[in-house]
Amino acid sequence: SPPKEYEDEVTFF
Amino acid sequence: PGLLEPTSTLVRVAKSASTLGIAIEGGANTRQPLPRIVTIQRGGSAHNCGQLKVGQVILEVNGVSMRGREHRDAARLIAEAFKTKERDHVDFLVTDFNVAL
Repeated sequence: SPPKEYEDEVTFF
Repeated sequence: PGLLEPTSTLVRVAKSASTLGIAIEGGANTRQPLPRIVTIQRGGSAHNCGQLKVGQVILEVNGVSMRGREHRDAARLIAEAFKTKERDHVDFLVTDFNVAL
């Protein structure tokens, strides 16, 4: 399963 | 046979505002392996362009594939594409289907 720390990463530009 | 063919669309976003005005989520090694647009801010370049939509998946930026790029790497490429003075636009290849082509 995917690494937890990446799951909800959102970047605004 | 009988499966939907994912279609991709090339969208050219002119740098018409001081910000691109989108937010993305996902990237390699997440549940969303290609970056997906989650927000389009009013007044930003993307909103002014009128062709990008929330939910679209970004396949390429200026011809560079997003496949295999983790979130920060994909985000860096998009930020650099908007920042560079070499072009007055950013080309996005997007798909409305949430799949990796």
